[in-house]
Amino acid sequence: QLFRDGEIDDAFFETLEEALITGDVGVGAALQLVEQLRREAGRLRTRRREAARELLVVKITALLENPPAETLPAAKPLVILLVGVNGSGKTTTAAKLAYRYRRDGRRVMLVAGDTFRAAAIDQLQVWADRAGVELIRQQPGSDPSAVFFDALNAARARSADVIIGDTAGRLHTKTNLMEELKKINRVIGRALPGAPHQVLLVIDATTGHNGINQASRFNEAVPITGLILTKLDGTARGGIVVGVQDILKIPVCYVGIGEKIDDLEPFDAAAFARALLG
Amino acid sequence: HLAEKLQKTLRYLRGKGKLSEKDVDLAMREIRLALLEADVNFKVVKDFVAAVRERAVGKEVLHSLTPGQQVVKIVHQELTALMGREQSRLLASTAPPAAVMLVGLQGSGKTTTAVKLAVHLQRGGRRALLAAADIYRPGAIRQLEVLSESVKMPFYSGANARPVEICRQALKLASREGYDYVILDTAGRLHLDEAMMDELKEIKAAVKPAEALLVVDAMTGQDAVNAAAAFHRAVGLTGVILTKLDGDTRGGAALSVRSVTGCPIKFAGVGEKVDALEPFHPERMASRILG
Ligand SMILES: Nc1nc2c(ncn2[C@@H]2O[C@H](COP(=O)(O)OP(=O)(O)OP(=O)(O)O)[C@@H](O)[C@H]2O)c(=O)[nH]1
Ligand SMILES: Nc1nc2c(ncn2[C@@H]2O[C@H](COP(=O)(O)OP(=O)(O)OP(=O)(O)O)[C@@H](O)[C@H]2O)c(=O)[nH]1
Ligand SMILES: [Mg+2]
Ligand SMILES: [Mg+2]
Repeated sequence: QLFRDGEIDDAFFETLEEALITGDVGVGAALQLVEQLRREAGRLRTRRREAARELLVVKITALLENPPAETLPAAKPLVILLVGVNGSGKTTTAAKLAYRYRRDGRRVMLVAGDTFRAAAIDQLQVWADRAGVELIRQQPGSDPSAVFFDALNAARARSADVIIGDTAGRLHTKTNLMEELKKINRVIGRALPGAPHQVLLVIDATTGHNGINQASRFNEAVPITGLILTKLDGTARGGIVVGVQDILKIPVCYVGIGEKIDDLEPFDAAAFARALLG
Repeated sequence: HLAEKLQKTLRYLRGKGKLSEKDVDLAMREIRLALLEADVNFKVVKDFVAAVRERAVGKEVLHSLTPGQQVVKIVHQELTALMGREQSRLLASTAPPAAVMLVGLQGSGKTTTAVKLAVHLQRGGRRALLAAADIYRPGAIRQLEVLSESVKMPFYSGANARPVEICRQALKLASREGYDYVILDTAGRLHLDEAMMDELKEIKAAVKPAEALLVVDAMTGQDAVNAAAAFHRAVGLTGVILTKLDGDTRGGAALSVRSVTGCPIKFAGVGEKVDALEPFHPERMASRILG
């Protein structure tokens, strides 16, 4: 009922701002989007709310639309690294991705790059078994860079098509942990030039403005090639990915919509934009 | 920084005696933006700003302060008052052991916090049993077991039992062994999941916990009120623990959760190690939110 058809007035724009802010788009992005919409709606002389709303959906969709798929030959093996703050859903998502690639007929391997957190390797092992893929792992407490170095060599020897690496959760404010991530990235590149081909930042859909800091700081440490928005099956609308586009053009690749192994979907910008506005 | 922003907005007011409605309107716009940027819930901000506005209009500006500083002082006081008093004690039971139930959304920090609480209790001379009631998440039981072992805390997990039964058995064991507390680590769940929310109600009815604590990630945005309200309705919370405060999130979720549940925020998780638990400081949180 936010967009029941009618005249466009200040109250209408305020309800739009509220929808965006409560969707966690971020105050800056929300105000900017509505300001742009005011001008555009004015230029187009649209007087109907429905038309203005549609304009906003189109705007947000355009912001989030993924660039066309690369026409470069796919790297072999394709190396994907999952990174992000604590509890965002990296381990579960690593398994979901592995399962997805395996269902597509690829030869997939998972790497237990979280050698720090209690039972992190056990957790990923259960998932790897469910996904039907092999997990490359070492003792808890091992140096994650060493784990990745050995894993890449092992995976190549076994002709894996896709290698998916899970890493430990880390707050972007912890310099030593961000240094560790840089080292993992360097070491992977040394083991296989060009790798990691994808570094995906896993963000919880309930995240507020901090998601912008996360994207910015993680990207400073290792170039982030894509975002994965998890827990979109909850009530949070995950608008923070819009806020992130304000400072970094990082496409959203997938969304996590549950705790089961097939609860991963490719990102649909238009559907997301529509749901965001409620 | 809010005080500076307000000072820029109100700089023409230098030397005025009282804050007029117009002065306050200008200031409230900045306050509102600051709180929204800090992730305080939209509706909570609206109510808060209205309350502060009321207190600020006609207020005498102290000689030692600029009008901007005067407004910030009122906001800070109001925010601190809303955060509640410092209350970082776990309620005990008249008939020990007292059960402490940890609940919350997926990944908020419950399992880690369970062990932190046990360590905290031990420092206060109380013995706690850690019970693994999350039978769903792969490796969850093992995670609690490893953490418990790392601090030599007693640990209980049921063999092939449902969570309600695990909690009942844990309580029985704790009673036999003379523990003061049983800390129940439950599975992360969505408040939308009726079956899982029913499970929490069942556990609560079975163990009659002295504490039902909502564990909330401090980076949570606008959605904090939805989850908090739902968990409170389902379980009847007695307190909140805010985790991952060692990051750079402003933590406005604290104000949102507090206003919608009325529960005290008892502790702050400030790191991944099992000793990274602090009493929640309302005044410090108020400053952090204001930026
Ligand atoms: N509802 C829902 N829960 C999810 C989703 N993705 C992950 N989870 C849950 O979120 C919790 C945390 O997931 P993990 O995969 O352990 O997160 P993580 O980022 O690896 O955590 P750390 O390694 O500790 O930093 C688990 O309970 C998962 O089941 C999702 O898309 N929807
Ligand atoms: N930096 C930091 N990390 C924390 C804190 N509390 C928990 N964590 C981390 O957050 C992640 C999730 O913690 P868990 O204890 O597994 O969360 P949970 O609520 O039990 O997760 P589910 O059982 O899947 O719902 C882990 O990587 C923890 O180490 C904290 O206060 N600070
Ligand atoms: Mg993990
Ligand atoms: Mg847990």
